[in-house]
Amino acid sequence: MLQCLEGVRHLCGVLLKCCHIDLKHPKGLEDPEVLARETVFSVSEVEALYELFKKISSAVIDDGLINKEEFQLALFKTSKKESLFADRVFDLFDTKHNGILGFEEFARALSVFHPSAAPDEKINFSFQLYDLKQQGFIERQEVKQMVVATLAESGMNLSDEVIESIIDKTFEEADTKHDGKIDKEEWHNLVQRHPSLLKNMTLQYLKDITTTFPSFVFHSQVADT
Amino acid sequence: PGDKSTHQMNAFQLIGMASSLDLSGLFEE
Repeated sequence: MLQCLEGVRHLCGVLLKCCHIDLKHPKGLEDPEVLARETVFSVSEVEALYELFKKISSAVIDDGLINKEEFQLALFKTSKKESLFADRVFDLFDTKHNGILGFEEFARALSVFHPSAAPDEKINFSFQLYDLKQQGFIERQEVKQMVVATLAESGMNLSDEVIESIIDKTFEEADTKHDGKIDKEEWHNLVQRHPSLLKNMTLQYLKDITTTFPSFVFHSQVADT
Repeated sequence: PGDKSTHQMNAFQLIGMASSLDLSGLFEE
């Protein structure tokens, strides 16, 4: 009996210890240096980005994680707006596929949008954005779905005939292998011919993140080099 | 160019123009 009580006390102790550790090191900014090494951000930028992350992740539930509602709220200042693109972007950020974004997922994904990120990273991300079914190629039906959804979201009106003709012309240009789909190589070539297709893939804000969130210096754990 | 009519755009340019895919909202108050 005494041994049993001793066991329970030990278990409680371990649990309390775990809770204490969690409180001392809230999940999120565990090792800014690792993230800085593996992304285009400096340590200071990672820490400033964490200030943004804390703001967004506490908007609805203050749990140190960003759910889809908080992501939409930050993007559009309303969680009511329906956006196929915002959904796609969230899903691509959510590399653990658990419906929520941790800081690491958030920072790694935003790194692609940094002005200094490699163009190939931006091209690959944009390809994934349009590859709705994640089959490794963009199908005509996926393009149509995106065109129809984005036109509806923006209140633009184009007849089905016009949409079909735009998609026909797009595939004539992009689908150089004539197999009815756009693969990564064809997408790469199309983007080279039309660099404007990547215009939403660069966020100038990321260059000034440390001045936008100067409060990171109060929480900084590491001296930047 | 910004004044390109929708008929001259390819589907992806049209999507880019019509969609609200602009993550800068994340940084704005």
